[in-house]
Amino acid sequence: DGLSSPYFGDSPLKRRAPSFGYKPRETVFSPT
Amino acid sequence: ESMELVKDLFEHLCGVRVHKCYEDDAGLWFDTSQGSRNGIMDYKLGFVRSDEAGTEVVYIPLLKQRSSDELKILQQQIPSYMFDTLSFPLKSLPQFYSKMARCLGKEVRDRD
Amino acid sequence: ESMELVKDLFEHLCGVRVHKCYEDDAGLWFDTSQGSRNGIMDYKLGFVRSDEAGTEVVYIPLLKQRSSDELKILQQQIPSYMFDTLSFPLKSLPQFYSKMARCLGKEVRDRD
Repeated sequence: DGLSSPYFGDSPLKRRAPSFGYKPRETVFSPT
Repeated sequence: ESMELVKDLFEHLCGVRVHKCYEDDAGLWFDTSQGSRNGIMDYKLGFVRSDEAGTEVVYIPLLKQRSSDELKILQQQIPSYMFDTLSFPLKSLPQFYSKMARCLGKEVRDRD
Repeated sequence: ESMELVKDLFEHLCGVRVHKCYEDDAGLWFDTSQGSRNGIMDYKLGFVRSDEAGTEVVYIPLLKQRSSDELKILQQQIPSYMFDTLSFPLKSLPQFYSKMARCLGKEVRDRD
């Protein structure tokens, strides 16, 4: 679902964004 | 440099996730979730500037979305005063964080 | 939403400042400073993916820029193994953070 990162795996706290009324954001990797 | 990468680091390093930060005429606000598998608290942290007292921190716990089971566990983990809005000076912010981290780290046997 | 505001929050809330985050073929890196007025440690945190072992964290203390006085104080605060590069599993990252926070929070009387 784009919410877990290849480095950190799942981030449970990230999934709580809906408690504040918005969708959790995907981790986008900027080209380094 | 991606904002989400920095937020991922802080979630896994310090057990805190900032979902969003925004400013209004009262001050600067952060929508925050803190905790681990034992317990999680959602709250707003506000930073209100005042000339005489320096920056005041406002803590507003968000409980409406929580299930009664979650609240039962939180009530065994954190002191009752942390279920209400609190305000304290900026210099006490690290104590607030570690107090919340210690409380939410407590293992709670589910009674029933 | 400004990256600097989020970084400011984490510096005041958790005593950690991320200066920079970047990715190379080895993995994802964060240039970090942690501590408070009692003592500050600069280090790199690397996150190296490996299929079998999951993500490994690499901790590289940065000491070259530190004065001998600062190093003397740090040597009284943190254990010697934290002056060397360490690697540990991702799940131990919160313990690393709180260990470092506890050590750097120690008041150290300046000997001389």
